[in-house]
This record gives sequence, C-alpha cells and structure tokens, in this order.
Amino acid sequence: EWIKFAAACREGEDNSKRNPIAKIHSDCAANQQVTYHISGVGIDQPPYGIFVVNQKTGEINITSIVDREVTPFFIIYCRAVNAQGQDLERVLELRVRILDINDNPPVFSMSTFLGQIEENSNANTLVMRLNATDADEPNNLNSKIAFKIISQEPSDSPMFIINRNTGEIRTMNNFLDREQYGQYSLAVRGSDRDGGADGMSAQCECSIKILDVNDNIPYTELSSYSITVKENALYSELLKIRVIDLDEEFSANWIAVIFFISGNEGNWFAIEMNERTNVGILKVIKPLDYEAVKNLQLSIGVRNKAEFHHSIMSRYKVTATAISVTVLNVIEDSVFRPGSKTFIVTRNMEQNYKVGEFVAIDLDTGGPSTTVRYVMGNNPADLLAIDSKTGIITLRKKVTWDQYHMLNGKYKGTILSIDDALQRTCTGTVLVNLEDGDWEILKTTTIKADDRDKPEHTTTFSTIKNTDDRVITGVPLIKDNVHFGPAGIGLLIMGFLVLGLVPFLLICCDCGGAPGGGAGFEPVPECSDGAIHSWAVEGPQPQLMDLTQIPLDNANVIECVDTSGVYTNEYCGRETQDMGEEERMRGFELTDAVKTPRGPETCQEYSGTLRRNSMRECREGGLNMNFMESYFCQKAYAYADEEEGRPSNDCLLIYDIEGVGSPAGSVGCCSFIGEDLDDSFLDNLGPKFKKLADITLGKSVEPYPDLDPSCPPESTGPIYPPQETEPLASGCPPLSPCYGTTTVISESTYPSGPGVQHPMPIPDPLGYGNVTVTESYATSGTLKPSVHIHDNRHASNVLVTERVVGPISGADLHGMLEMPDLRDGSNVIVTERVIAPSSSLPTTLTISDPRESSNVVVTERVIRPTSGMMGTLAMHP
Amino acid sequence: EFQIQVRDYNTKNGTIKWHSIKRQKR
Repeated sequence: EWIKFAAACREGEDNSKRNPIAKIHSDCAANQQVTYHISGVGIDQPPYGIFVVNQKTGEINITSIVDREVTPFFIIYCRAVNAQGQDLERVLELRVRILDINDNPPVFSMSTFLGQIEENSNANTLVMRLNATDADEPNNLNSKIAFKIISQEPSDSPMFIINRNTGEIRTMNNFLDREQYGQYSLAVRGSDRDGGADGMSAQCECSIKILDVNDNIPYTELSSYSITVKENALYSELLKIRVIDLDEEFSANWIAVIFFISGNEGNWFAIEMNERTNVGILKVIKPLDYEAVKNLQLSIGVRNKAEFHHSIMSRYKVTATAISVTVLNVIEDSVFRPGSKTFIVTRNMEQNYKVGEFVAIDLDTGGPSTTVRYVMGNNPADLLAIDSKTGIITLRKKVTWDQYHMLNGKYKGTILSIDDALQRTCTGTVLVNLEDGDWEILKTTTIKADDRDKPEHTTTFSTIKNTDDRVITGVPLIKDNVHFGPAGIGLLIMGFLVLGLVPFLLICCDCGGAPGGGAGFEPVPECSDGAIHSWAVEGPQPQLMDLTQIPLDNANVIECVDTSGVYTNEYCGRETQDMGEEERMRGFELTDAVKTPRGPETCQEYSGTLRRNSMRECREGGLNMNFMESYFCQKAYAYADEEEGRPSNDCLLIYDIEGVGSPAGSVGCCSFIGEDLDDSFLDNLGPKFKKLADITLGKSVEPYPDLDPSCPPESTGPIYPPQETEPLASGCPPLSPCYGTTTVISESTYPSGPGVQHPMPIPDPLGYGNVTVTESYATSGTLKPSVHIHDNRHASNVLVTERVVGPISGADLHGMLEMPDLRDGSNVIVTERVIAPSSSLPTTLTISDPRESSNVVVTERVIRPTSGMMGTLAMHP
Repeated sequence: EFQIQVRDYNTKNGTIKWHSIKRQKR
C-alpha cells in the first residue's frame, strides 16, 4: 500500500494562521517558468475557494473555516504547467485531512425509549438498548458516547444498570415485582468524549414496563360453603364462589379455574367461571334424588388458567374448599318408569285379550301409584283399551288385516296417569309390534305384459291368503321390473369375458420394455437427474489424481497434472516476457536446463493469472473454488477496517510460471491499497511483483505467448504435494532426484510502516489440495518478521513468494549472486529476496523491525549447498 | 521531480518545519 502523508487542518477554526499549509515545487522551475495549479473539491468544486495556490511559488493556503462533518477530507490535485499550458509533471495529489473537534453532542434516536421486562427476571437480564449517535469523527473520542442512569422512578432502590459503552439496560437483581411497581422511569444521559468532563451531553427517558408472570396462587374468598338443593331440580346459579388472585387482572395469570376434587361423582354439579369477575357459579345440571342422596360434600380446588411461574411452581399445593350440600325432599308425581313399554300382538289374539300392564310409579314410595287413574291417550286404529284403575291393557277387538296394513305392523299410542288430587298427569308410551306370521303370502305370480314393444317390462302381482280364507289379488308389489332377453344375456356374457380378459392382457404386456427393445418407459435410477448422463457418452469422468502418487520419472507427468486441473508450470518463454534482463537470462538458462521433449501447448490453458476467464478454467480444471472464494472473502475482511477505509484491490496469481520444484499450482496474493497512481514504484519491483501490481491496478497484462517451437519446452519440475513446501522453510527445498539441477529462488517481502493491523486468520490453504497460498495481508506492529518464515502455512506476513527452479549458468547474477553452472550439475541454489526496512544488507538475514522505518530495501540471500546434493537439500543461512 | 511539502504543526520550538511527502510502503 502506498500512502501519502496528508496535510491536516482543524475544523471550525481559522487555519489561515498556519498558511501556507503546503508547498509544491517542480524541478522544472530551475530552467523555465512553471505555473502551479490546483483543483478538486474545495477549490474548483463546491465548496469553492477553500484552498488557493500561489501559482508562482506553489504555496497552498487555506482560506475558510471548514466543517469535518461536511467534508471529512479534501484531495488537492496539483499540477505544474509551463508557459504553453503543458503539464510538466504528472499530477500529484495532496490529501488534506480535516481534524475533528467536539462540536456535536450525542443525539438519542428517541426522546423516550420504551421497554418491558418480566418480573422475577434474573439479574443482568437485558431489558433494552439505547441508541445515540454523535456526528463527530467516528472512532474518535469526540464521538465516543458514555451512557449513565441519572435517576430512577420509583426510587426505592436501583433496579437497573446500564452499560456505559453499549447503552444496554439490564436488571440489577431478580427482585422486580409487578405487584409492587408495574413501571419504572429512568433518566439516562449520554456524554461524548467517553463521559469526560469536557464532553457534550444529551438526555433521554426510558419507560420500562414490568410484565406480569403467574407468581401468585389464587384462593377462594371463603374456605367453606353450605348450600341446600331440592331434589329433582336444576339450578343455573346455585352458588357464587369468588376467587382472589394478585396477578394482573383479566390476564390468564389472574383468571381462575375451579375444579372438583371429590363429591361430584354423579356429575350433578358444574362450575362456570365468569372471567370478568373471577367468580365461579355453581350449577346443578343433573337433578338430585332425595331418596338416593340426602347429603353430600363437595370438595373444590382452584388454579389459574395459565401455568404457574417456575418460581412458585413448587409452592403450589391444591387446597380444598368444602361445599356441604343438603338435598331437600319434595312430594313427587307418579310417573311411568320406564316411560314406554312394548307389547306384542298377533293375529290370533282375540278381543279383550290382555296385552299387558303399564302402571305409574309413586316416586316417594317407589311402588305402584294408588292415587292415579289411567286413560288412553293417542290410540291409533282404536286398537287398545286400558283399565282405569289397574292399568291393564287389552285388545279392543281382534286385529284385522286392514288394521295391520294401516298400522304397517307398528302401533304407537299413549296412556295417561291422572292424579286428580294433585291435578297432575303423566304420559306413558305404548308400543305394539303386530307380528305378521299369521298373514301368509300364498302365491306370487309374475304376469307378462302383453306389450310386444316392451317385452322386458312386466308387472308382478302377489296373491295373499289370510286366515279368513280370503284371497286378495291384484296387489302390485313390483312394477316395471327389468327383463333380459337372450340377446341381452349374450351381451352380458360377452362383457364378463372381456372384463376377465383385461387383467390377463395386462399381465402379459411388458410395460418396462425389454432391454434393447425400443420404445417403452425407461426407469429412472435413484440418485440421478433422470436422463442426464454426464459421463456416459463423453467418456469416463475425470479423476482427480493424487499428485503425490505421480511417478516423477514419467514423461507424461504434465499431462496427468493438467488433467487433474492443478496449475502446473512451464518455464520457457512465458515468464521471460515480464522478466528483467537477469531473470530473463535465468529463465532461458532454466529452459535449457530442464527442457524435455514435451509439446509446448500442454500447459497453455492454465497459464496466466487467475482472472475472470481463468477462474472459469479453474472451475473446469478442478481448483478448489470454495477455497478461493473463502480466501478472498477473508482477505477482503482483513482489509475492511483498514485505516481510512480505503478500498483494497486484491489480486490472486496462479504461479504457473514458477517452474520446476515448486509445489504444483502455487498461488500468490498481492494487495495494493490506495489511490496512488504513480506507479513508478513498479520499476523497482521484480517481475512477479510487477505483474501482481499490474493486475491489482487493473492494467491489462499481456498473456504469455505460445512457446517458440524452436525452444524445446522443458518439463515442469517434480510435482510436490503441498506439505512438501515445509522443508523449504527450514532451508531444505524438496527436489526430485530426476531434476537434480535445480535452482530455487524465493522472494519474500515484509510489510513495514505504521498502521498495520492484526492479521485475520486464514485457513490453512494446504488443507485444500494442491494449492499453496502465500499470505499477503499486513501484520500487526508487534510481529517481527523473520526471513526464515517460508513455511507457507505459517507465513502470515509474506506478500509474494517467488520460486524459480532450474539450473543457472554464468558467474554473476544481479551482481550479487555468484551462480555456478548448474546445467550439468546437481547443485541447488536458493535465493531469497527479502524486502525489509533496513539500510544494510545483513548477510545473516537478521532483519530489523520494519515498523521503525519506512524505507524498503531488497535483501537477497544466496544459499549455496554443497555440490552433489540431490533431493534432500539442507541449506543453512 | 515534482514534490509536495506540508507544514509540521507539532514542532516544539514553534519553528516551521516542512516535510516532504513520501510514499511509504506498508
């Protein structure tokens, strides 16, 4: 990140006494006349004229009082032009930051906050949160609000506490009792400068309602009641039972439920609650019988409609309230009990035949009544007669067929018992079943109709003979009966045959379709998308290969890796396009050294940087995109709170140009933050830094050209599993025996300067497959980077790691490295380049604390192992 | 070279001090 120190002005003050606040100067002024111009917000954009420049001297003055809350900062664009108005220099930017003063008090979002909390809540229960803002600079003491409860009403004892930082109001104890105080009012003050004496304050009110819980047990107004009821009587309001409850009126915590504990086994009584008065009304819903029950004891209990609060649940015990009930005897009527009686009458019963007896019962004595007389009430067909004294029922006359037919075999009449003394009447129902066994059906004859047009319509007559030897004919029993002719019968038979044939045909039909048998329903296999066959027609599904199992001496190793979609490298002409001269030389030498007779097009589809188009390729290729997205998200989050909230531009580069010896598919990340468009600093960067910077700054990066066929492409290095980068951290780069002539060059840059923040945790990239991620986020100032941090899993302050693997010829590299000719040897040279704030170049690579300086130097370390080292290279700084 | 200098308000002895703006790599 490249930043510029900004000039600062204080808001609300006359800063003119500090003029000039800045000066600009061009060296071109030495030999020609230079005119300085400034532009931007506050100059030629509203608010106009806050800054002016002396066009000859380049002195910039501030002319007005500024308000940070209106314009937190200004960017002054400075130009130097010659007499012809041509720019002599590239435009410079000067950020002028407006320093905040505490000129804004806190403002509560509401004048009165409303909250509520249940009584009996535990201590420290959150009640509400107050919200206030301060327009002064965020994250500044001027906008830091401290909350404080000034007063409480009722003020018996403080019941609430407030978090001075968050404004959260919580209960102080668990003694809140709605039955004592149903509401509290608080006065709260918010003061900026964290409540300091020099802060500005505002005040608000909080109204806290105490919510009811069912923490009071109801009870009846009286502990016992005594009532008297008459037998055989119903009562709709026999007794009122008032219930007392201290909980909130009309709530379920207050409304009582009265229930019977005992005594109401006959279900004579019921209690109905009046929920507005909390009074239970005792009713008699089933008459009591004095002769059966003369006294009884009801026992009732009471609870609430709502469950009891857990704080009193254990204290609740059912308390019985006794109701003594006395049943009074009344003189009762004579009644038919049961109220109806059924008799059987047959055709053989003669006149005055005694059908049965139906007498009324005296309820007081339980025996037949002696005070009533009986008369027939409803008497269909005048069939029966009753003896007025004894209640004996007789046949008035022999039942005829006509009577039987008229009554349809059933007789239903009534008799009355009349008590002339009491002038009361009781009615009993008499039912008589007229059994038809004596009425014999003599003959049933079917007579065909003579209508030839409707041969199937016939009329059936029955001939009935009764015991009078009368023959009754012509009684139509069935009319328009359906008749089937031979043709109809034939059709019916055909129909049944067809119906029987259908299931047989269904069994024989092969609906599933024989294999290869053409059309038919094709069963959809489970766990599939129906007819989608991804790989069936296009060949086998690509298999992700375990790179660790790839034989290193296999000439097709690259094809294997490419198939798996891991980013492998070629190290021919591609990187040389962006390399400096030295690197280019190095690259060519590498090419010569590690070349293999493999086609140059093998790796092209994975070359270049991981931009949008290549992201798609990654998906297709098999790079773990979930990891990529997670990585970027966390990376962005790590920068989100960066100082001054500047946007960050992240770039992820897939190091397919790394070359032999690197873990397959290394990934680098680089972030440039800021608006500095002066990219001359790129000149000092290595090619990989430069490429990263170009990508980050949105510049188009030329794709790597195809390899020159005349340049025999080399094979990439051995494919290492990611964990094999670990030996590199200890100075032991993994090498393949078959690529013994290898040079490993690593670059590491460490951030320096103020304002770095704590690193965000980044998941171990090595757990995601063949991808090595080099972290790039800034680190906290307490972290002292060590050049030994090459373990990518732990390197939290490495920006970019470059590794070039290959033989190098020539004696001088960068003028610093003495490189032996490795083309035919097996020596390995590890070069680390460390950008660190140090003016010297310690050979021991002990880097001073980068926080202390803003200078950046590049340190290169050359580690030359002994010759003949293969594979297990041990390097020591 | 095209450079900007800004005033340092925090000098102890009251003298005006000018800082050239530098880019700094963090």
